[in-house]
Amino acid sequence: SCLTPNSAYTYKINGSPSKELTDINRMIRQGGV
Amino acid sequence: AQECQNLEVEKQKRLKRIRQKRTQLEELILQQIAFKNLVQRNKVSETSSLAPPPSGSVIQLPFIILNTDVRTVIDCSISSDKCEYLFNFDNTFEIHDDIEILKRMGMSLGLESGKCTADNLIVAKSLIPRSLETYVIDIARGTSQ
Amino acid sequence: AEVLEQVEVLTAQLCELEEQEKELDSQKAWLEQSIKHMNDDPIASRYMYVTHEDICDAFSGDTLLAVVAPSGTQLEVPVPETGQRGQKRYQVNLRSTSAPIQVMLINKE
Repeated sequence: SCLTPNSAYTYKINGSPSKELTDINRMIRQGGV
Repeated sequence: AQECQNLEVEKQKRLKRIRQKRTQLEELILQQIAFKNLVQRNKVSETSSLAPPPSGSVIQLPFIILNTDVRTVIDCSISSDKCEYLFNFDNTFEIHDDIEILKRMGMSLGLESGKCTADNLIVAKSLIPRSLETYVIDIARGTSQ
Repeated sequence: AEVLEQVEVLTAQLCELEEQEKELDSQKAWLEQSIKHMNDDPIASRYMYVTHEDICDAFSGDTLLAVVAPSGTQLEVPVPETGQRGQKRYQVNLRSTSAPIQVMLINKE
């Protein structure tokens, strides 16, 4: 996923591939490690 | 020999790009099938119930779903124009897009999980143009990549 | 002679791969157009909805938030921070520039 300056993951509805949500879910599961 | 090596590098690059584009094409095929199936199902459902579902009971596409444990405390701030939301969770959550939900509902006929029956394969092929049939057959057989 | 032959084989393969890639590009463009047409078609798009029951059946025992937002709405998920007492704080920020966002709480019984 593209990281914004304050190290946040971003996703655009109807615009980004589903894979970016997969990355976000993995990051959340890992507690942001 | 140098030219041969350069061509080999170019060939590997092209093969990689083709694999990526084929994966994207297959995802679009699943989307097309899922959307058409959803429209078909809702049309049949409304015809049999002779009325559209109550507006508060349906969720229009596009949407995303945030799911979290029932015990999670969720704090939500909303801007006055409802164009900005900030959610705070005290536990992990997951985010799923509408295509993921349609797949879970079986709208893509099990193609994405290699569980497409022969009958469903016939339905799937009827929802896309003939030129894409070979891709659907490959996806169903799991031979696509 | 062997290397020259290899160069000829690779050149032919590259031409064939180029054709494959062009076909994939055109198939993708056609499909994207077809899906966009479905989304823009007032009749088909009226039937592009799911029921709360569909959502609940897709997940077991969770709290579910359905976010209906216009295409292009930006979702931002910062890397979770750890509070003083070691608890983690998870955040989601939604920002639309074209129309209001609707959020529904679909809680399990």
